[in-house]
Amino acid sequence: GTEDGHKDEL
Amino acid sequence: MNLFRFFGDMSHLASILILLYKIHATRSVRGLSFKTQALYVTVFVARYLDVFTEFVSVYNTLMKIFFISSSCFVLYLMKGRYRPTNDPSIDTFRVEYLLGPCALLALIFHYRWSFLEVLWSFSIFLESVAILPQLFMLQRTGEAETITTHYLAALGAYRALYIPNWIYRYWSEDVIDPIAVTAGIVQTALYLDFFYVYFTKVLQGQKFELPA
Repeated sequence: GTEDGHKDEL
Repeated sequence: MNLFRFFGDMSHLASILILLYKIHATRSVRGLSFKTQALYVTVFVARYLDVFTEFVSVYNTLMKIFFISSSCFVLYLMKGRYRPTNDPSIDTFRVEYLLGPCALLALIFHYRWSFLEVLWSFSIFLESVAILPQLFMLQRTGEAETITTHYLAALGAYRALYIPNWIYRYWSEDVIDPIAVTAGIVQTALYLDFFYVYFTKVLQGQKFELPA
């Protein structure tokens, strides 16, 4: 979600 | 995973392979900033500590392990095997001017108040400026080996490709990561000067040389 940002990105 | 991000990651992977090839082919680390490489180790270790706590995908895990191990290997090559070819006297950027402000920014801007999250923010801010010692060195010496400029171009392309990736994600998933996006835009902007010389000189077959 937005709260965690794009944590799947490197 | 969209194509922008995929090719961005591939470009990042390629940049490191080009870097290792440069060191191997010229048997030298001349023209490389140890400070920039040390900052990348800091960035990857700080950000990818979650490899032990979060599982995203096999791809994600393998890439994290690759970036941590390859960046550490480059440091070893610079301070170990190819140490005699490293010239610290031209690598004079003061990294404390980067580390301090990035730590402060991470304490102010983060998504959650936890050790790993603040460390994650720190790594995002630090990555955005980690190339500065290298660009400063280039500016100072006024020239670079062509292979080194290909390394920098691939690294810059990786950052540039993340921007359309974020636009695409905003449009398709309706998610935005303000910390990563802001730092990413700053990071890409730092390459503009370099890209100008790269496109107008190196890709036209000339040597990378800055006007005196």
